[in-house]
Amino acid sequence: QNKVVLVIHGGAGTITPENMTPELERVYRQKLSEALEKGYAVLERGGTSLQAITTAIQIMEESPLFNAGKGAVFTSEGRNELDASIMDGKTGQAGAVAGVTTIKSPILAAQAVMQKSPHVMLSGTGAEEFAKEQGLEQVENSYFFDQRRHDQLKRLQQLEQGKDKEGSLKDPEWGLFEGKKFG
Amino acid sequence: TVGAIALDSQGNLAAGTSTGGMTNKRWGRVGDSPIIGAGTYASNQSCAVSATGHGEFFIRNVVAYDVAARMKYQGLSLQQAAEEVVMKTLKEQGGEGGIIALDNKGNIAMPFNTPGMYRGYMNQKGKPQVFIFQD
Repeated sequence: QNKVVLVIHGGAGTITPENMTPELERVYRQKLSEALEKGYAVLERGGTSLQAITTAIQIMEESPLFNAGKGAVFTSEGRNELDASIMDGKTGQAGAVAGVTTIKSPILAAQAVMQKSPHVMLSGTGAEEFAKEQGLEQVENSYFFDQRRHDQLKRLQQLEQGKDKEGSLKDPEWGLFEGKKFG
Repeated sequence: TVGAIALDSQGNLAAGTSTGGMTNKRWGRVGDSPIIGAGTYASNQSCAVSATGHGEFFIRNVVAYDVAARMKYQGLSLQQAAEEVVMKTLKEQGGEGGIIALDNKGNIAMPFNTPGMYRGYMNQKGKPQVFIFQD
């Protein structure tokens, strides 16, 4: 068997020891390790690289710790809109979805676009209709709701309107936002 | 944003990225995550890449494909190509973020120009290696 490797990321930004509690750090490390172990197990069993990455990504999509799937950030209208893409290095085939709101696992939707349609990217309600036809699990948009993310949106909107005079951006919690780009 | 890249026992690479975009976004804004070549790319002839960060910069610089192209056309190693794109090209333009990259020999690069990036890898040593800060 050739060498098998899995690499993952869960976002980048203003993440420093100063704005991370030991407990939160432990939880992040635990979830990243779980994604690596489950994805790598697929490779060890002889599974494909596509199967390994979708396994690892789904674990992170289902965790509110990361800005993807459950726990994704909110749009200005207060709902979650998700994007995902996938590419197969062997065939050069690729698939993507953008602005979807009711597909439980966007990465599986991107994979379905790649493998079961002649297209590369589908967006919005059309992508959702396609995913439904493919039998992918649908959820209410509220499935992705996370209180911490919702509070972040409200605080950002207050800041924009000049109503947050306490300087919320100095709060350590804000440091966990990705580069303060709020994504 | 989350992402994963892998090399399987058949020598095949794959890359995937999934995201919620950015907080308070309007007008149907789309970042780099669903854009093939910007936030995600894979070719067995070069590498697999998944990106995270300030999407507009990653789109303008076609970051994921740029790493592969530097390997293919300039003969750079994975590490050289990834470092040049993230720590030079992207940073010079004010683009913040990072990538994970993996070549067909199993070499790994995880450069980022922000204070931290949640990241990790697992290989034949059989134990997950996880990093968060600039360590």
